[in-house]
Amino acid sequence: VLTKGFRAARLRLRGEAEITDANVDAALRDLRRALLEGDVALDVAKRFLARVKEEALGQVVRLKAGKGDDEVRVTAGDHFTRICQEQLTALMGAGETDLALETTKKGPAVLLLVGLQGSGKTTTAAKLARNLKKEGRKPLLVAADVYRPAAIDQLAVLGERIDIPVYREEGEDAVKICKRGVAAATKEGRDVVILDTAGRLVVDEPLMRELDKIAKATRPSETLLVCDAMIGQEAVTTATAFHDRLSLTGAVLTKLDGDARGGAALSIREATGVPIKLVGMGEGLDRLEPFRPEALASRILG
Amino acid sequence: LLGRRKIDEALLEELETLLISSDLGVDTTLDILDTVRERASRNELADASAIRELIRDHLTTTLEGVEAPLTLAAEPGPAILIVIGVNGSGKTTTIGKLAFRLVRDGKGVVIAAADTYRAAAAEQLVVWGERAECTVVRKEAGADPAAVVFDALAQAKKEGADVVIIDTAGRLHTETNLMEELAKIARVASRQVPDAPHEVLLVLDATTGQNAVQQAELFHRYTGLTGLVLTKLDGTAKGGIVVGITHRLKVPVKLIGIGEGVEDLRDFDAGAFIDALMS
Ligand SMILES: Nc1nc2c(ncn2[C@@H]2O[C@H](COP(=O)(O)OP(=O)(O)OP(=O)(O)O)[C@@H](O)[C@H]2O)c(=O)[nH]1
Ligand SMILES: Nc1nc2c(ncn2[C@@H]2O[C@H](COP(=O)(O)OP(=O)(O)OP(=O)(O)O)[C@@H](O)[C@H]2O)c(=O)[nH]1
Ligand SMILES: [Mg+2]
Ligand SMILES: [Mg+2]
Repeated sequence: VLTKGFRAARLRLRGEAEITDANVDAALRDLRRALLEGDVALDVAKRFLARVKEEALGQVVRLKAGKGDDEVRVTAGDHFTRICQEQLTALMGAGETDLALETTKKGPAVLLLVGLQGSGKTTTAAKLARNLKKEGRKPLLVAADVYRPAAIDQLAVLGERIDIPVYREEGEDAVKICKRGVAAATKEGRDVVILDTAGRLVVDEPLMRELDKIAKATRPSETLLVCDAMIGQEAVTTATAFHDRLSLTGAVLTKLDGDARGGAALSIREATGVPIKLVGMGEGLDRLEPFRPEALASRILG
Repeated sequence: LLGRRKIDEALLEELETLLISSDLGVDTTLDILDTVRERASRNELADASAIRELIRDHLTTTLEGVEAPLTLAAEPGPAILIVIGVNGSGKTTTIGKLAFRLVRDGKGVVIAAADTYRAAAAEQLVVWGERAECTVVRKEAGADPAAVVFDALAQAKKEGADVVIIDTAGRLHTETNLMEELAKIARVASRQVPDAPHEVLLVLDATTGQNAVQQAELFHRYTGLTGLVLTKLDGTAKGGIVVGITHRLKVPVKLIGIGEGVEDLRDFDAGAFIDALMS
């Protein structure tokens, strides 16, 4: 079995005393393979490699000039590994995993969940509601997916499981349902509203417009992209499209309990600046956790 | 992109971008580029359009080489199709579309709602059964999926149905107990009808990245795959993951999903797929 990817980079530099112009390019090619196999978008990977190269060679220069006393003298392999891990972690995390949940004079905080079909929005909506309830909040779930068969039933069943009310209507106007859901929450003293919307393609203009209208009507304090951790090269196109339309405040990466490397975490953050706030770690409603960049960094590197 | 340009490193880099961005993966992309470089070095490629042909042929060989139609009849019947895959890939929707097509083509279909786990899974399938105008056999939430299969086969016998399609709960291939549950469902089918299951279809979301390779390998190991279904091809994703999977496991893509409506199902057409991939 050929050693490829990140392990190959480490092995390649193992015999070397330090990172040099000569050996860094070969190590970067190994790193590149690791990132692409980990589903980091190609352009994102290229920009990241440039950063790593600059940082690696820059640190060596500083060490030689005696100015790198905070950079411990280690072998080239360990040095390269540490730089990769640090750069990835720094890029992906700035500790912004908190949700904006303040109620206003106008009413409850509104969280809007959006994303592609099947990414985990409905499940994540229920998980969020459950966590907020545990923190002493009074959430209301709003079933705004009027297209998918039994989508409303699905959210209603989940709501029942965690004893959280679900606002639903028989109608087919998602925008009205969201508006009236927020009004109902205000009236009933619910202090945070979670809007579960239908999955949609970014190329479906009418459905993207529907989201524009929902956002305009409900003024969410959080607009979260719910994204499957196993998504491939389309992560940037997808995140960029939603972000350009809605100004995303965060992303949730779901199904991270599998073995997908989750390169989308880097792609989304690097290409749009949107922070990953939460990760889905299972189908159970207690399986939603704050995003931890260091953990995802080593996972992406493989 | 690929007209009458001469072949140089810049062109190869553009090609690499095209192939990687289509989720073909590093290994498949490198295989293709190595072949291109080797042929170019022997002056066997006149220009960029010759490269396009080479890549088309390479992909066509892989995808058409294992092509096989869907098994929709069995003697004795019914033909049993089990639909499997990770969470949210499009299994339930695909079954609804397939049932609709088969009923319209005059076949008797029974659907087994063997996802007894996820909230409102059976309810979702019941709606599709109404659209397709066929029986959906279900049990209460939490029931043993194998029991649903058993009941569905009994119903199929009663109706003289030609085809039974079994919907299963989404599951990550890394969950061993869930994978063994799937193997058990297949065994139950095989004991009821000779040669069953006649199809074991892995449903893959076209937006999936390289994890699709692990998905295919594990599902294949536990149940044996007879075909792939690639869904959500109406989006921006090219679904290049199927190339490497087909190459390694020799399992053909049989169907594609191109939307959420009842008629948004097509037989796999390698030529059209490759055209879209290379565009
Ligand atoms: N293993 C695992 N499964 C998950 C996770 N989140 C959601 N799922 C499963 O993924 C599938 C899809 O979840 P949904 O919540 O229905 O996804 P959705 O985005 O609402 O789907 P649409 O409304 O059709 O767009 C279901 O089987 C969920 O149980 C997760 O973190 N881990
Ligand atoms: N655009 C598009 N959406 C699709 C396609 N196939 C399925 N979907 C959507 O993807 C989402 C998930 O589909 P399901 O059929 O519930 O997927 P599943 O694999 O049964 O999900 P679980 O049972 O939860 O594992 C739904 O919103 C479907 O409408 C397709 O070909 N194109
Ligand atoms: Mg949903
Ligand atoms: Mg399903």
